Amino acid sequence: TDSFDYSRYHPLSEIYSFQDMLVAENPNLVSKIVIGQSYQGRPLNVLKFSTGGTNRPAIWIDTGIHSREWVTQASGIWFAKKIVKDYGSDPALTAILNNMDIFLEIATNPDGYHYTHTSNRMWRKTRKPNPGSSCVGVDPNRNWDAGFGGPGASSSPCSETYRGPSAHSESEVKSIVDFVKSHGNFKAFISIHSYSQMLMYPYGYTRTPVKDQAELHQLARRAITDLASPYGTRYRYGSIIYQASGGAIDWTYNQGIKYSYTFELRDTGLYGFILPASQIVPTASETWLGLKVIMNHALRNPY
Amino acid sequence: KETFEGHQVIRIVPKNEIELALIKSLEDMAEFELDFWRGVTDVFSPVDVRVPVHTLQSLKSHLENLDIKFSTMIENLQALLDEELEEMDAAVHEAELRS
Repeated sequence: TDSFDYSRYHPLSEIYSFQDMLVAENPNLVSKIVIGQSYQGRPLNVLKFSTGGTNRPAIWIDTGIHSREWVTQASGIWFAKKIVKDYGSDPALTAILNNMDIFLEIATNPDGYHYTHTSNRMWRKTRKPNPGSSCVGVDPNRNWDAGFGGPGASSSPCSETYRGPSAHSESEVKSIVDFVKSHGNFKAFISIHSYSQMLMYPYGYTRTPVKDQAELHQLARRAITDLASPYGTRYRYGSIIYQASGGAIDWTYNQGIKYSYTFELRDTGLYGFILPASQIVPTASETWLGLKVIMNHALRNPY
Repeated sequence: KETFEGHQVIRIVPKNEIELALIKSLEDMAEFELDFWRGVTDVFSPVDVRVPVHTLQSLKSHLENLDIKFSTMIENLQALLDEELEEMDAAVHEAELRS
């Protein structure tokens, strides 16, 4: 993985190969868990970074649940390499991994991602057909059992924000739900999207503030401050910046995972989802600083 | 392979609550076949929308009738996608040469 090109976009097969290489190179730190299968039968791979122990408190990071947000999958690859590179030399990361496990799902919507490379670069949703409609797919970030069916999601299969027929109807979502429930010890859950430079915490489906609002708000401010340090990228932060029901982090928060956040990565103002590959490493490296603030806080503030 | 020749991404920055509501109402106007890249949030927060070539003129007229200003963020989406593909192909070729 040293010669892997982190500054270009890769098709799904290369992401899968990268994951296997990383595991092979770091057998004492990284393992691969298959938590399920996508609608089209692709493995839903999660990289587990662990220095030992059983069922340690854990941090979840996912990228690419919206398939066209290519900079997120590319950032996920960069994070994976960064973790193995910095463990043992970066004191903060080392402390985190000596006490907690990190789970990273790089291609959270693999069918959609493959489709963006082969048929439609602008594809966002899953690839499951909708009975009675010619429109395909469900928005996997409107499919969670948190205000499911409420405002900020669509009931139309042709919409980009189609919520699906029922909560957790998508195997890409259900697999995470089952995994998170069976693990039972996640302390932070961070879902990564692009683009609009935001860091959000729950809720998106209701205006009711979460009980940890003050702490989550302050932590978000610290995270975006560190994120801004290398390039001056300015983020907005808060809860319910836009209304969305059935979102991942609303569900995880309701499951008791206090440090639940969504990142929307950088916006250069010119490219939207077609962020040039030259931006991958700067995007990933600034985001990593924000992630570390949240992970470190989760480590220092057990609950 | 689906192409996006002539599709534009336009940016609308709502100046007040009235504009915000009018832009929000675009989300329900299926006839424009809009793809919201960046949804409606607050006044002065940009909204980015991909507009197919065949509804571009009617959408722009609609916005002009409402006196809502917009700018073009991406002039021709397909041109950008072609560039992206070329760049990827060049990177793959370079990697092959290196190996």
